[in-house]
Parts: sequence; structure tokens; C-alpha cells
Amino acid sequence: PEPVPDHDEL
Amino acid sequence: MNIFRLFGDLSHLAAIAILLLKIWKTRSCAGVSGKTQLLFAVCFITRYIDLFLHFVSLYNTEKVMKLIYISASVFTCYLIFFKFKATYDGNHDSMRAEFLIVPAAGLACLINTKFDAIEILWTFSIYLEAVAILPQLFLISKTGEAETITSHYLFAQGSYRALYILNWIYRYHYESHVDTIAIVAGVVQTILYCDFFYLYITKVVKGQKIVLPA
Repeated sequence: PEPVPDHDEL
Repeated sequence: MNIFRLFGDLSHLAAIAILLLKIWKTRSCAGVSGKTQLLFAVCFITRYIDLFLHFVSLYNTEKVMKLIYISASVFTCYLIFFKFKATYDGNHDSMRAEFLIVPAAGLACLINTKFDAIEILWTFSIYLEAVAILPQLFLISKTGEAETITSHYLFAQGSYRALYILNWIYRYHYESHVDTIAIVAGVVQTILYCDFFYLYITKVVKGQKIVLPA
């Protein structure tokens, strides 16, 4: 499965 | 982490602190939109839902910052709707928040990176944050003025996302990192502050108060 985007910002 | 994102987060923290101090010191939330603060609290809770799902030890500043944002915004709502409720200007805080929440939720279901519960909640929080300041700007346009301290709050709040745009340009250029949904919503959010920024820079900086032609 395509990776869920890691929203690494607040 | 880059300088733009660092100053963006600091500006956001400053905005939250300025508003809390204003309400606490003056023991009044006159001129403050409770709806905007509610919407911000909803944004933080839906965006940082992972804190509640799998609580990882507070080992890094990001977790601490998320908890600060959530607790500060909930505490601000408590001050507005409970402690200093008598000073809440409900008549002028009359923009229908549903007109912001429903489209943001609908759009989050239509345009998202992945149709996954957490991802849709994150997308909803991004779309909602873009328009969450509208009740506050609406209230100022209704009352025709903004206290100087409230103007500083708005300036810090608007600057935070403007700095994030510079952060996204930086990350695109150096890390080829792109989060299209956050960028588009962030640009819309910053555009909504433009006329306030103009008033702030032409008036408040010179020590005048913002008075809109009623």
C-alpha cells in the first residue's frame, strides 16, 4: 500500500 | 527544521500567549471571537489526534508543543465561554461557524491524500484552519475596531502561516518536500490576512488603533 504521508509539521 | 518553520512556530506560540495574557490581564474577552478560538481548538484536536491514540512518552519537543497548543486553546475557550462569559461579545461574534466546518469536512472527504480516517481528520484540520480566523475578522468588521493587543495577536497569528509558506519554499528547494494540501490551504489562510496586515503595518506600527470605516 502506498505510504500515508508523514505530516511532520505542527 | 529550518529558520522559517522555527519562527513560524514561535510566532504561533506568541499569538496564543498574547491572547491568553490579554484575556487574563484585562479579565475580559471583549473584541475576541469565541468561535474562532473554538475552531482553532477543533483544528488542534483533529490534527494531533495521534497524541490520544498511541500516547508515546513526551520525549520530543514536537509532542510537548502539540500538548501546549491543545491545552492552551482549550483553556482560552474555557476563559471565553465560562470564566469571562459576561464579557463575551456574542452579538457581534455572529458568523455561522457551521458555514466553515461543513465545507471543510466535505472538502476533506473529497480532496485528500488518502481516504483514511486519520488522514481525513488531518486534512479537515488543515482546511478548517485556513478559514478559522474569519469569525474574528468578521467580528472586527462588525465592531469597527480592534484593541491594539488584539491586533498584535492577529499579526502573530497571520505571520505564523506566512512564515510556513517560506518554510515550504525552503523545503521544496532543499528537501524536495511538497505537501500540496497544506501549501494551498496555507496560502489561502495567509491571503485572508492581507488587508489586516495592511492596516496593521500602516496604523498599529505608528501607534494608532485600527478603526474600520463602520
